[in-house]
Amino acid sequence: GFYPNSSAIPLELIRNATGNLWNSFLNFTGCHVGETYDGLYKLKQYFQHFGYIPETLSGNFTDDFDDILKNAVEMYQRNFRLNVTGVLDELTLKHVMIPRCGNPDVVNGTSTMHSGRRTYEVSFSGRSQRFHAVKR
Amino acid sequence: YSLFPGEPRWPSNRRDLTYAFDPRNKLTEEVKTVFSRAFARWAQVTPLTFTRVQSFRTSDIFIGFYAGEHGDGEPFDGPLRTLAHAFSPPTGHFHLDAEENWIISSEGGDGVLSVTEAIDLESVAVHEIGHLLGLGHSSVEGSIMYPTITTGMRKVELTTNDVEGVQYLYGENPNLNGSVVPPPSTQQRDTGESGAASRI
Repeated sequence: GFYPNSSAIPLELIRNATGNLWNSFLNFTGCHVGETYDGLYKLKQYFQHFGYIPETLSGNFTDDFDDILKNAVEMYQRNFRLNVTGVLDELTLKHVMIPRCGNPDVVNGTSTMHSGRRTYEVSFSGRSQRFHAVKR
Repeated sequence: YSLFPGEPRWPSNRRDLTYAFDPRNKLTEEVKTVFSRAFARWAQVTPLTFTRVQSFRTSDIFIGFYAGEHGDGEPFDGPLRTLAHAFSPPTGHFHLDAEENWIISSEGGDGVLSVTEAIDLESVAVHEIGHLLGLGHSSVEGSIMYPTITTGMRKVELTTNDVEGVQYLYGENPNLNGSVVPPPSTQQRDTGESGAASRI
């Protein structure tokens, strides 16, 4: 629905918007590799949806906090400039809960968010030789 | 800023782009005007132009609000969580979750997070248009192309990070006389009046 401001939103719509599935991810605060946690497969599905776990892996995940999830958490933390620990700390999970764009952050296993690099092709006239230079 | 793999962009002979809305949505003029404002922000810094047309089938960009599964294998998920997605050039598809509580005023709501379940439509539109033009997500938190948006928050001004990215793809707006300087991409930008919710 479309509203001129948030106070115009009917209360019952507000109520049914609060049951945000992603809020339940906060229950995984402190979870780390090597353990098994009830319902963790949902968080793996989240990370796969946004590209942090390869599409090639089938979507029926276990609740094991395995290396695949640890790598995904670390890449997520790196992308969003959080502490890169691989552990599901509260700050990371609070970030995961924020509404967002559906486009993936990671494409074909490569995070593009940190690239920031631009490649210049510089040609020195007369020598038709091309050099690649990278701006950091 | 980042780009889609292969750096796809609208070809040089297609820079005057048209956009249309899915007629099934029966959107009001007020809602459509939010998108006009959003497109104008990108037009201001590039040689691109965006014109709204009636024909949803022949426009360059197709905009629609859908709930759940809507044919592209990326179903929406109800209020909050995933808000919208858009495809890289020259595909032109721009989909938004019909089940969100969208704030359409040009002020983007009251700015106070009394209702955390509301989303500023223009903020999301400016972000997704960045994808339609070829930009990926940016890790700079204050930028428009940062993947997340705090509910109740309005973020519609292009930052230097966004402008640098889109001008890498298309160059500058030849008519831009430099009087408009985008704000820097700083973390403070996202605090708004209330600020607390976005200072995680």
